[in-house]
Amino acid sequence: FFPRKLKWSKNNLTYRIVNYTRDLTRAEVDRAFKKAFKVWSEVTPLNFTRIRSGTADIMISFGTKEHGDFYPFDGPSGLLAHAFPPGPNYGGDAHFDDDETWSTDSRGYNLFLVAAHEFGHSLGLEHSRDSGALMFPIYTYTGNTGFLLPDDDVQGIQALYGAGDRDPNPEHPKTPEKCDENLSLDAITELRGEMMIFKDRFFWRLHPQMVDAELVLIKSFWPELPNKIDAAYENPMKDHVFIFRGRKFWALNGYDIVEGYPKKIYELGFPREMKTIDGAVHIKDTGKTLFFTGDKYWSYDEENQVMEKGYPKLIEEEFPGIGNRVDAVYQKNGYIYFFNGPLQFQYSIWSKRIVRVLKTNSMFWC
Amino acid sequence: LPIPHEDSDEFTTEDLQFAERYLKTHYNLRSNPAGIRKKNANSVAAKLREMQSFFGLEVTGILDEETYELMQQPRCGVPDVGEYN
Repeated sequence: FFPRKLKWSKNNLTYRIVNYTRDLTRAEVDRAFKKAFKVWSEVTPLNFTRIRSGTADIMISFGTKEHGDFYPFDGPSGLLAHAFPPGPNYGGDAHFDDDETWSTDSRGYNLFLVAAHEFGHSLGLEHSRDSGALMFPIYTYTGNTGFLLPDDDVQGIQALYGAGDRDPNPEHPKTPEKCDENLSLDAITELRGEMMIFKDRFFWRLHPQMVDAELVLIKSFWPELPNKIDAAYENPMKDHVFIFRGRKFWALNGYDIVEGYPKKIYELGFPREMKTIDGAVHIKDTGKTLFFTGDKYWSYDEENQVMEKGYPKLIEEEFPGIGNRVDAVYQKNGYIYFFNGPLQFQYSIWSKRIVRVLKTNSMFWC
Repeated sequence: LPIPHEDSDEFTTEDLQFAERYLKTHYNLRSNPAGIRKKNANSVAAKLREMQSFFGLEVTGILDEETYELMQQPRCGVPDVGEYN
Protein backbone atom coordinates (compact mmCIF):
# COMPACT_ATOMS: atom_id res chain seq x y z
CA PHE A 1 0.00 0.00 0.00
CA PHE A 2 0.95 3.64 -0.25
CA PRO A 3 1.65 5.49 2.98
CA ARG A 4 -1.59 6.09 4.91
CA LYS A 5 -3.24 3.37 2.79
CA LEU A 6 -4.59 5.81 0.22
CA LYS A 7 -7.84 4.61 -1.37
CA TRP A 8 -10.97 5.93 -3.03
CA SER A 9 -13.83 6.71 -0.67
CA LYS A 10 -16.43 5.65 -3.25
CA ASN A 11 -16.98 2.48 -5.22
CA ASN A 12 -18.26 4.03 -8.45
CA LEU A 13 -15.31 5.46 -10.36
CA THR A 14 -15.06 7.09 -13.77
CA TYR A 15 -12.27 6.93 -16.33
CA ARG A 16 -11.54 8.85 -19.49
CA ILE A 17 -9.15 7.99 -22.33
CA VAL A 18 -7.70 11.39 -23.19
CA ASN A 19 -5.64 10.36 -26.24
CA TYR A 20 -4.44 7.29 -28.12
CA THR A 21 -1.23 5.61 -29.25
CA ARG A 22 -0.68 5.08 -32.96
CA ASP A 23 0.62 1.56 -32.36
CA LEU A 24 -2.91 0.17 -32.01
CA THR A 25 -6.38 0.92 -33.32
CA ARG A 26 -8.66 2.94 -31.06
CA ALA A 27 -10.87 -0.11 -30.57
CA GLU A 28 -7.86 -2.17 -29.42
CA VAL A 29 -6.86 0.51 -26.92
CA ASP A 30 -10.44 0.82 -25.62
CA ARG A 31 -10.65 -2.96 -25.23
CA ALA A 32 -7.30 -3.21 -23.44
CA PHE A 33 -8.29 -0.58 -20.85
CA LYS A 34 -11.78 -2.00 -20.36
CA LYS A 35 -10.33 -5.46 -19.80
CA ALA A 36 -7.73 -4.04 -17.39
CA PHE A 37 -10.43 -2.40 -15.24
CA LYS A 38 -12.39 -5.65 -15.28
CA VAL A 39 -9.44 -7.40 -13.64
CA TRP A 40 -10.03 -5.26 -10.53
CA SER A 41 -13.83 -4.92 -10.65
CA GLU A 42 -14.24 -8.71 -10.66
CA VAL A 43 -12.65 -9.08 -7.23
CA THR A 44 -14.00 -5.92 -5.51
CA PRO A 45 -17.24 -3.95 -5.25
CA LEU A 46 -15.69 -1.28 -7.52
CA ASN A 47 -17.50 -0.18 -10.70
CA PHE A 48 -15.82 1.67 -13.55
CA THR A 49 -17.71 3.87 -15.99
CA ARG A 50 -16.15 5.44 -19.04
CA ILE A 51 -16.83 9.12 -19.73
CA ARG A 52 -15.81 10.91 -22.91
CA SER A 53 -15.58 14.52 -21.70
CA GLY A 54 -14.87 16.41 -18.51
CA THR A 55 -12.69 15.26 -15.64
CA ALA A 56 -12.79 11.61 -14.65
CA ASP A 57 -11.37 10.11 -11.48
CA ILE A 58 -8.85 8.20 -13.60
CA MET A 59 -7.57 10.18 -16.58
CA ILE A 60 -5.64 7.97 -19.00
CA SER A 61 -3.17 9.36 -21.52
CA PHE A 62 -0.17 8.54 -23.70
CA GLY A 63 2.80 10.89 -23.62
CA THR A 64 6.55 11.01 -24.15
CA LYS A 65 9.47 12.44 -22.16
CA GLU A 66 8.25 15.31 -19.93
CA HIS A 67 4.48 15.13 -20.37
CA GLY A 68 3.16 17.59 -17.83
CA ASP A 69 3.58 15.97 -14.43
CA PHE A 70 7.33 16.42 -13.81
CA TYR A 71 7.88 12.66 -13.90
CA PRO A 72 9.33 12.42 -17.41
CA PHE A 73 9.45 9.24 -19.44
CA ASP A 74 12.75 8.10 -20.86
CA GLY A 75 12.28 6.98 -24.46
CA PRO A 76 12.00 3.34 -25.56
CA SER A 77 12.09 0.69 -22.79
CA GLY A 78 13.15 1.63 -19.25
CA LEU A 79 10.05 3.26 -17.81
CA LEU A 80 6.90 2.02 -19.51
CA ALA A 81 4.15 3.80 -17.60
CA HIS A 82 3.21 5.25 -14.24
CA ALA A 83 0.11 6.06 -12.27
CA PHE A 84 -0.74 8.21 -9.28
CA PRO A 85 -2.34 6.82 -6.13
CA PRO A 86 -5.99 7.73 -5.36
CA GLY A 87 -6.67 11.42 -4.74
CA PRO A 88 -7.90 14.63 -6.37
CA ASN A 89 -6.41 16.22 -9.49
CA TYR A 90 -3.60 13.97 -10.71
CA GLY A 91 -4.69 11.27 -8.22
CA GLY A 92 -5.57 8.01 -9.93
CA ASP A 93 -4.31 9.18 -13.34
CA ALA A 94 -2.37 6.73 -15.50
CA HIS A 95 0.22 7.75 -18.09
CA PHE A 96 1.74 5.47 -20.74
CA ASP A 97 5.05 6.14 -22.46
CA ASP A 98 4.27 6.49 -26.17
CA ASP A 99 7.90 5.90 -27.06
CA GLU A 100 7.19 2.23 -26.32
CA THR A 101 5.76 -0.10 -28.90
CA TRP A 102 2.38 -1.14 -27.54
CA SER A 103 0.72 -4.36 -28.66
CA THR A 104 -2.17 -6.67 -27.94
CA ASP A 105 0.14 -9.70 -27.87
CA SER A 106 3.78 -10.44 -26.99
CA ARG A 107 5.39 -8.55 -29.89
CA GLY A 108 5.59 -5.22 -28.06
CA TYR A 109 4.69 -4.27 -24.48
CA ASN A 110 1.22 -5.69 -23.92
CA LEU A 111 -1.03 -2.69 -23.21
CA PHE A 112 -3.58 -4.70 -21.25
CA LEU A 113 -0.97 -6.08 -18.84
CA VAL A 114 0.71 -2.72 -18.25
CA ALA A 115 -2.68 -1.00 -17.86
CA ALA A 116 -3.91 -3.59 -15.36
CA HIS A 117 -0.73 -2.96 -13.32
CA GLU A 118 -1.09 0.84 -13.51
CA PHE A 119 -4.75 0.74 -12.53
CA GLY A 120 -3.64 -1.20 -9.46
CA HIS A 121 -1.71 1.95 -8.48
CA SER A 122 -4.69 4.13 -9.43
CA LEU A 123 -6.72 2.16 -6.89
CA GLY A 124 -4.14 2.28 -4.09
CA LEU A 125 -1.71 -0.62 -4.51
CA GLU A 126 2.04 -0.04 -4.35
CA HIS A 127 4.56 -2.46 -5.81
CA SER A 128 4.69 -6.04 -4.61
CA ARG A 129 7.84 -8.04 -3.97
CA ASP A 130 6.09 -11.22 -5.12
CA SER A 131 7.59 -11.83 -8.56
CA GLY A 132 4.41 -13.62 -9.68
CA ALA A 133 2.14 -10.69 -8.75
CA LEU A 134 0.66 -8.26 -11.25
CA MET A 135 1.96 -5.45 -9.03
CA PHE A 136 5.59 -6.62 -9.29
CA PRO A 137 7.33 -3.61 -10.85
CA ILE A 138 9.14 -5.43 -13.67
CA TYR A 139 7.22 -6.08 -16.90
CA THR A 140 6.74 -9.75 -17.72
CA TYR A 141 4.56 -11.11 -20.46
CA THR A 142 2.09 -13.57 -18.95
CA GLY A 143 0.09 -14.66 -21.97
CA ASN A 144 -2.73 -13.18 -23.95
CA THR A 145 -5.76 -15.16 -22.94
CA GLY A 146 -7.37 -16.20 -19.70
CA PHE A 147 -5.53 -13.76 -17.44
CA LEU A 148 -6.09 -14.65 -13.79
CA LEU A 149 -5.28 -12.05 -11.15
CA PRO A 150 -2.65 -13.55 -8.82
CA ASP A 151 -3.60 -14.15 -5.21
CA ASP A 152 -1.16 -11.57 -3.84
CA ASP A 153 -2.92 -8.79 -5.80
CA VAL A 154 -6.35 -10.05 -4.74
CA GLN A 155 -5.31 -9.98 -1.07
CA GLY A 156 -4.01 -6.43 -1.53
CA ILE A 157 -7.00 -4.90 -3.29
CA GLN A 158 -9.52 -6.67 -1.06
CA ALA A 159 -7.74 -5.31 2.02
CA LEU A 160 -8.65 -1.85 0.69
CA TYR A 161 -12.13 -2.34 -0.76
CA GLY A 162 -13.37 -5.74 0.39
CA ALA A 163 -14.43 -8.62 -1.85
CA GLY A 164 -17.05 -8.28 -4.55
CA ASP A 165 -19.79 -10.79 -5.15
CA ARG A 166 -19.19 -11.57 -8.81
CA ASP A 167 -15.73 -13.13 -9.07
CA PRO A 168 -16.06 -15.54 -12.01
CA ASN A 169 -12.68 -17.18 -11.28
CA PRO A 170 -12.30 -17.53 -7.52
CA GLU A 171 -9.15 -19.64 -7.93
CA HIS A 172 -6.35 -17.06 -7.97
CA PRO A 173 -2.88 -18.41 -8.67
CA LYS A 174 -0.37 -18.33 -5.84
CA THR A 175 3.35 -18.02 -6.38
CA PRO A 176 5.01 -21.29 -5.36
CA GLU A 177 7.43 -21.25 -2.43
CA LYS A 178 10.49 -23.36 -3.01
CA CYS A 179 10.84 -24.33 0.66
CA ASP A 180 7.21 -25.39 1.08
CA GLU A 181 7.23 -28.69 3.03
CA ASN A 182 4.62 -30.11 0.68
CA LEU A 183 6.18 -28.83 -2.52
CA SER A 184 5.46 -31.04 -5.52
CA LEU A 185 6.79 -30.44 -9.02
CA ASP A 186 5.43 -30.55 -12.56
CA ALA A 187 8.61 -31.32 -14.51
CA ILE A 188 12.41 -31.06 -14.43
CA THR A 189 14.97 -30.83 -17.18
CA GLU A 190 18.49 -29.64 -17.77
CA LEU A 191 19.18 -26.88 -20.30
CA ARG A 192 22.80 -26.32 -21.24
CA GLY A 193 24.05 -27.12 -17.75
CA GLU A 194 21.25 -25.41 -15.82
CA MET A 195 18.41 -27.19 -14.05
CA MET A 196 14.93 -25.98 -14.91
CA ILE A 197 12.29 -26.98 -12.41
CA PHE A 198 8.72 -26.37 -13.54
CA LYS A 199 5.79 -25.60 -11.27
CA ASP A 200 2.46 -24.02 -12.36
CA ARG A 201 3.16 -20.79 -14.31
CA PHE A 202 6.79 -20.71 -13.26
CA PHE A 203 10.12 -22.44 -13.41
CA TRP A 204 13.12 -22.14 -11.17
CA ARG A 205 16.55 -21.81 -12.79
CA LEU A 206 19.24 -23.51 -10.82
CA HIS A 207 22.76 -22.89 -12.05
CA PRO A 208 25.71 -24.75 -10.53
CA GLN A 209 27.43 -21.43 -9.92
CA MET A 210 24.39 -19.66 -8.49
CA VAL A 211 23.73 -19.75 -4.74
CA ASP A 212 19.99 -19.33 -5.05
CA ALA A 213 17.31 -20.46 -7.47
CA GLU A 214 15.73 -17.83 -9.69
CA LEU A 215 11.95 -17.95 -10.18
CA VAL A 216 10.84 -17.10 -13.72
CA LEU A 217 7.48 -17.12 -15.49
CA ILE A 218 7.37 -19.68 -18.33
CA LYS A 219 5.68 -17.10 -20.57
CA SER A 220 8.49 -14.62 -20.11
CA PHE A 221 10.88 -17.06 -21.84
CA TRP A 222 8.51 -18.79 -24.24
CA PRO A 223 5.27 -16.82 -24.74
CA GLU A 224 3.73 -19.60 -26.84
CA LEU A 225 4.23 -22.39 -24.30
CA PRO A 226 1.35 -23.35 -22.00
CA ASN A 227 1.50 -23.11 -18.22
CA LYS A 228 1.44 -26.18 -16.00
CA ILE A 229 3.51 -28.42 -18.21
CA ASP A 230 3.50 -32.18 -17.70
CA ALA A 231 7.04 -33.29 -18.54
CA ALA A 232 10.35 -32.05 -19.94
CA TYR A 233 13.72 -33.45 -20.95
CA GLU A 234 16.87 -32.34 -22.72
CA ASN A 235 18.47 -34.09 -25.66
CA PRO A 236 21.98 -32.58 -25.47
CA MET A 237 23.02 -34.13 -28.81
CA LYS A 238 20.36 -32.09 -30.61
CA ASP A 239 20.61 -29.16 -28.16
CA HIS A 240 16.85 -29.40 -27.80
CA VAL A 241 14.60 -29.35 -24.76
CA PHE A 242 11.28 -31.11 -25.22
CA ILE A 243 8.25 -29.84 -23.31
CA PHE A 244 5.04 -31.87 -22.95
CA ARG A 245 1.57 -30.68 -22.10
CA GLY A 246 -1.45 -32.88 -22.75
CA ARG A 247 -1.28 -34.46 -26.19
CA LYS A 248 1.12 -31.82 -27.54
CA PHE A 249 4.88 -31.40 -27.27
CA TRP A 250 7.30 -28.66 -28.26
CA ALA A 251 11.01 -28.67 -29.07
CA LEU A 252 12.96 -25.66 -27.80
CA ASN A 253 16.31 -24.41 -28.93
CA GLY A 254 17.23 -21.73 -26.39
CA TYR A 255 14.51 -19.05 -26.56
CA ASP A 256 13.11 -20.36 -29.85
CA ILE A 257 10.48 -22.97 -30.52
CA VAL A 258 11.81 -25.27 -33.24
CA GLU A 259 9.92 -25.01 -36.52
CA GLY A 260 7.30 -27.69 -37.06
CA TYR A 261 6.29 -27.84 -33.38
CA PRO A 262 4.07 -28.38 -31.48
CA LYS A 263 3.58 -31.99 -32.53
CA LYS A 264 1.25 -34.65 -31.13
CA ILE A 265 2.63 -37.27 -28.75
CA TYR A 266 1.30 -40.11 -30.90
CA GLU A 267 3.90 -39.03 -33.49
CA LEU A 268 6.49 -40.42 -31.05
CA GLY A 269 4.79 -43.81 -31.18
CA PHE A 270 2.36 -43.56 -28.26
CA PRO A 271 -1.18 -44.89 -28.72
CA ARG A 272 -3.55 -42.24 -30.07
CA GLU A 273 -5.78 -42.46 -27.01
CA MET A 274 -2.97 -41.49 -24.62
CA LYS A 275 -3.74 -38.10 -23.06
CA THR A 276 -0.67 -37.05 -21.05
CA ILE A 277 2.90 -37.87 -20.12
CA ASP A 278 3.77 -37.44 -16.44
CA GLY A 279 7.56 -37.40 -16.66
CA ALA A 280 10.43 -37.86 -19.11
CA VAL A 281 14.16 -38.42 -18.71
CA HIS A 282 16.91 -38.85 -21.27
CA ILE A 283 19.62 -41.33 -20.32
CA LYS A 284 22.79 -40.08 -21.98
CA ASP A 285 24.72 -43.37 -21.76
CA THR A 286 22.10 -45.39 -23.61
CA GLY A 287 20.66 -42.67 -25.84
CA LYS A 288 17.20 -43.75 -24.69
CA THR A 289 14.46 -41.55 -23.28
CA LEU A 290 12.10 -42.96 -20.66
CA PHE A 291 8.53 -41.66 -20.61
CA PHE A 292 6.37 -42.18 -17.53
CA THR A 293 2.60 -42.16 -17.81
CA GLY A 294 0.25 -43.42 -15.11
CA ASP A 295 1.75 -46.58 -13.60
CA LYS A 296 3.69 -47.47 -16.77
CA TYR A 297 6.79 -46.34 -18.60
CA TRP A 298 8.03 -46.45 -22.20
CA SER A 299 11.49 -46.36 -23.72
CA TYR A 300 12.19 -44.28 -26.83
CA ASP A 301 15.24 -44.81 -29.02
CA GLU A 302 16.40 -41.27 -29.89
CA GLU A 303 18.85 -42.40 -32.57
CA ASN A 304 16.36 -44.41 -34.59
CA GLN A 305 13.40 -42.29 -33.43
CA VAL A 306 11.24 -45.27 -32.55
CA MET A 307 9.53 -46.52 -29.44
CA GLU A 308 11.31 -49.66 -28.21
CA LYS A 309 9.59 -53.01 -28.40
CA GLY A 310 8.36 -54.66 -25.21
CA TYR A 311 7.00 -51.44 -23.70
CA PRO A 312 5.09 -50.14 -21.81
CA LYS A 313 6.23 -51.82 -18.61
CA LEU A 314 5.02 -51.31 -15.06
CA ILE A 315 7.04 -48.69 -13.14
CA GLU A 316 6.92 -50.90 -10.04
CA GLU A 317 8.66 -53.74 -11.89
CA GLU A 318 11.73 -51.84 -13.05
CA PHE A 319 11.95 -49.21 -10.32
CA PRO A 320 10.54 -50.83 -7.18
CA GLY A 321 9.95 -48.52 -4.24
CA ILE A 322 9.34 -45.25 -6.08
CA GLY A 323 5.57 -45.67 -6.05
CA ASN A 324 3.33 -46.15 -9.01
CA ARG A 325 3.41 -42.66 -10.45
CA VAL A 326 5.99 -40.02 -11.29
CA ASP A 327 5.52 -36.23 -11.17
CA ALA A 328 8.94 -35.32 -12.55
CA VAL A 329 12.23 -37.05 -13.21
CA TYR A 330 15.83 -36.24 -14.14
CA GLN A 331 19.17 -38.01 -14.40
CA LYS A 332 22.53 -36.92 -13.02
CA ASN A 333 25.86 -38.65 -12.34
CA GLY A 334 24.53 -42.18 -12.72
CA TYR A 335 21.41 -41.62 -10.68
CA ILE A 336 17.80 -41.09 -11.69
CA TYR A 337 15.86 -38.78 -9.36
CA PHE A 338 12.13 -39.58 -9.28
CA PHE A 339 9.72 -37.05 -7.78
CA ASN A 340 6.44 -38.17 -6.30
CA GLY A 341 4.57 -35.47 -4.31
CA PRO A 342 6.77 -34.06 -1.53
CA LEU A 343 9.33 -36.89 -1.87
CA GLN A 344 12.16 -37.63 -4.25
CA PHE A 345 13.81 -41.02 -4.72
CA GLN A 346 17.46 -41.26 -5.73
CA TYR A 347 17.80 -44.39 -7.86
CA SER A 348 21.18 -45.82 -8.80
CA ILE A 349 21.27 -46.91 -12.44
CA TRP A 350 24.31 -49.10 -11.72
CA SER A 351 23.04 -50.97 -8.65
CA LYS A 352 19.37 -50.77 -9.75
CA ARG A 353 18.03 -49.73 -6.38
CA ILE A 354 16.94 -46.68 -4.41
CA VAL A 355 19.88 -45.31 -2.45
CA ARG A 356 18.22 -42.32 -0.78
CA VAL A 357 14.81 -40.81 -0.13
CA LEU A 358 14.79 -37.02 0.11
CA LYS A 359 12.27 -34.21 0.44
CA THR A 360 11.35 -32.65 -2.90
CA ASN A 361 12.35 -29.20 -1.62
CA SER A 362 15.89 -30.40 -0.89
CA MET A 363 16.51 -29.54 -4.57
CA PHE A 364 16.71 -25.97 -3.28
CA TRP A 365 18.82 -26.73 -0.20
CA CYS A 366 15.83 -26.08 2.07
CA LEU B 1 29.86 9.82 -8.75
CA PRO B 2 28.90 8.54 -5.32
CA ILE B 3 28.64 4.89 -6.29
CA PRO B 4 30.37 3.06 -3.46
CA HIS B 5 32.14 0.47 -5.52
CA GLU B 6 35.79 0.04 -4.79
CA ASP B 7 36.46 -2.01 -7.85
CA SER B 8 34.12 -0.49 -10.38
CA ASP B 9 36.18 -1.17 -13.49
CA GLU B 10 33.37 -3.30 -14.85
CA PHE B 11 31.03 -0.29 -15.07
CA THR B 12 31.49 2.69 -17.35
CA THR B 13 30.67 6.25 -16.30
CA GLU B 14 27.44 5.96 -18.30
CA ASP B 15 26.51 2.79 -16.40
CA LEU B 16 27.05 4.54 -13.08
CA GLN B 17 25.05 7.55 -14.18
CA PHE B 18 22.28 5.22 -15.30
CA ALA B 19 22.27 3.48 -11.90
CA GLU B 20 22.11 6.82 -10.08
CA ARG B 21 19.25 7.98 -12.29
CA TYR B 22 17.42 4.72 -11.60
CA LEU B 23 17.72 5.22 -7.85
CA LYS B 24 16.59 8.84 -8.15
CA THR B 25 13.52 7.79 -10.14
CA HIS B 26 12.42 4.76 -8.19
CA TYR B 27 13.97 5.08 -4.74
CA ASN B 28 13.67 8.80 -4.12
CA LEU B 29 17.44 9.30 -4.05
CA ARG B 30 18.12 12.98 -3.41
CA SER B 31 21.07 14.82 -4.85
CA ASN B 32 23.32 16.40 -2.23
CA PRO B 33 22.86 20.17 -2.29
CA ALA B 34 26.09 21.78 -3.45
CA GLY B 35 28.60 22.28 -0.66
CA ILE B 36 26.73 20.23 1.93
CA ARG B 37 27.68 16.63 2.57
CA LYS B 38 26.55 14.54 5.50
CA LYS B 39 29.35 12.83 7.34
CA ASN B 40 29.41 9.03 7.12
CA ALA B 41 26.25 8.99 5.10
CA ASN B 42 26.11 7.37 1.73
CA SER B 43 22.59 7.63 0.47
CA VAL B 44 23.37 5.76 -2.77
CA ALA B 45 24.44 2.70 -0.80
CA ALA B 46 21.33 2.94 1.38
CA LYS B 47 19.06 3.18 -1.66
CA LEU B 48 20.89 0.31 -3.34
CA ARG B 49 20.37 -1.79 -0.21
CA GLU B 50 16.67 -0.88 -0.23
CA MET B 51 16.37 -1.92 -3.86
CA GLN B 52 18.37 -5.14 -3.44
CA SER B 53 16.28 -6.12 -0.44
CA PHE B 54 13.00 -5.50 -2.32
CA PHE B 55 14.02 -7.68 -5.23
CA GLY B 56 15.49 -10.43 -3.09
CA LEU B 57 19.03 -9.83 -4.34
CA GLU B 58 22.08 -10.10 -2.12
CA VAL B 59 22.02 -6.93 -0.01
CA THR B 60 25.46 -5.31 -0.31
CA GLY B 61 24.81 -1.63 -1.00
CA ILE B 62 27.24 -2.03 -3.88
CA LEU B 63 26.37 -1.90 -7.54
CA ASP B 64 27.06 -5.36 -8.92
CA GLU B 65 26.27 -7.08 -12.21
CA GLU B 66 23.03 -8.67 -10.99
CA THR B 67 21.67 -5.40 -9.58
CA TYR B 68 22.63 -3.51 -12.71
CA GLU B 69 21.00 -6.14 -14.91
CA LEU B 70 17.74 -5.81 -12.99
CA MET B 71 17.88 -2.01 -13.29
CA GLN B 72 17.92 -2.38 -17.07
CA GLN B 73 14.69 -4.37 -17.24
CA PRO B 74 11.52 -2.55 -18.38
CA ARG B 75 9.45 -1.50 -15.40
CA CYS B 76 6.78 0.72 -13.94
CA GLY B 77 7.71 4.08 -12.50
CA VAL B 78 4.89 4.83 -10.07
CA PRO B 79 5.28 8.49 -9.07
CA ASP B 80 6.60 8.97 -5.56
CA VAL B 81 3.69 9.33 -3.21
CA GLY B 82 5.49 11.63 -0.77
CA GLU B 83 6.30 14.10 -3.47
CA TYR B 84 2.80 13.79 -4.93
CA ASN B 85 1.17 14.66 -1.62
